[in-house]
Amino acid sequence: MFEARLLQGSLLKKVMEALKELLNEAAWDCSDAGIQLQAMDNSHVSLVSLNLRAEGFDKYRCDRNLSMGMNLGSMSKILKCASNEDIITIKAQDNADTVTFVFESPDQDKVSDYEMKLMNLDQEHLGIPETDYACTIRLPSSEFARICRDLSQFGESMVISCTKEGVRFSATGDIGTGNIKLAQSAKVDKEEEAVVIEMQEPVSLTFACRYLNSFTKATSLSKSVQLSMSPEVPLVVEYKIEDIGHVRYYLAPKIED
Amino acid sequence: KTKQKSITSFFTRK
Repeated sequence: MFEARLLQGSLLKKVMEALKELLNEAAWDCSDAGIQLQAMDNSHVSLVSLNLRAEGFDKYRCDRNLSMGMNLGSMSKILKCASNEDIITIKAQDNADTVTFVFESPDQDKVSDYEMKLMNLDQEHLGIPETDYACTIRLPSSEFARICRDLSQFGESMVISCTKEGVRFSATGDIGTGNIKLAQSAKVDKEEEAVVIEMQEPVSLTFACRYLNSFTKATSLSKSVQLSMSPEVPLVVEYKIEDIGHVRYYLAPKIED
Repeated sequence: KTKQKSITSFFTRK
């Protein structure tokens, strides 16, 4: 028996938004530690890793590990039937071929349940090596979304360059060049509005704008986002999900041919 | 000219 009840159901709705543009289907791996999902996009350029800890749920029960293959388009349709205020419970029997989503209104006067067929997915998990990144940049998530949107107009690729002074995002294309420089915040009233840079060595890498824009679908999950970079390895874009977990996106760089 | 790398060239299959 698997059962996970989330008081703040809107978080699951937001998680869905953060996944569905990149992934058509994915396996939700459930254990007593919580729910994890790891999947590559169709082109195998990026990897999404979601972690929702058991402690973050109001009620969590997982008698035996199970992997639920879900069509994210279908799951998204179902989650659209939940109100933002609803409490959401995900339920499945052991070895079941369906999963049930239960939505309760806050005052319990409306309860809906939706059963969805599970899929058999050929799972391919990748081992992500522990990396000490040369640069980590924390910035407001809305700012990052704005930068990705603005620079996408100029070209397919964006260069992210980080030095001690700040971080520069650049894109070049037929109409010209765009450069956005963000300095490390000197003094901030609110932690989540800060730009904070930790740097061991300067790094400059090129990434496809298309994927970065897809990652920013997670913006509503967190006020800030963390970018981690090292020379010639994938970028990590991490959004924390309140007290329950995180979604991380890994994006392979573009390298000089 | 830059070439898009695949994520599988950095992370190994388990």
